[in-house]
Amino acid sequence: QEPLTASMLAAAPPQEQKQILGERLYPLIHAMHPFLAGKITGMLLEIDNSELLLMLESPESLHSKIEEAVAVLQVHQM
Amino acid sequence: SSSVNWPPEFRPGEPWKGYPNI
Repeated sequence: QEPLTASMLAAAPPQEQKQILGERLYPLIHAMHPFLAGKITGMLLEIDNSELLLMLESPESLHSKIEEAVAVLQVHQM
Repeated sequence: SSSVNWPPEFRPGEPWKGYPNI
């Protein structure tokens, strides 16, 4: 799969941009948290597209965001 | 509470029902 670029994303309508980002993020998140992947992806899609693009290129920052999201989700579900 | 359904769940292959970037 070719890397997602800002110009590829900008060519799509806003709602579709989140869809595209979600399709890229979901498998990465699913590998770490199979049961929470849908919810975590939903949370991360609230982040700016430009930041999501950077996260897709940087596994470390993606992982730390995922852990942050899991912590928020666990508190939220209590 | 309206927050019960937060966050919206992403399902691969289905149209995203959440909010677009503002």
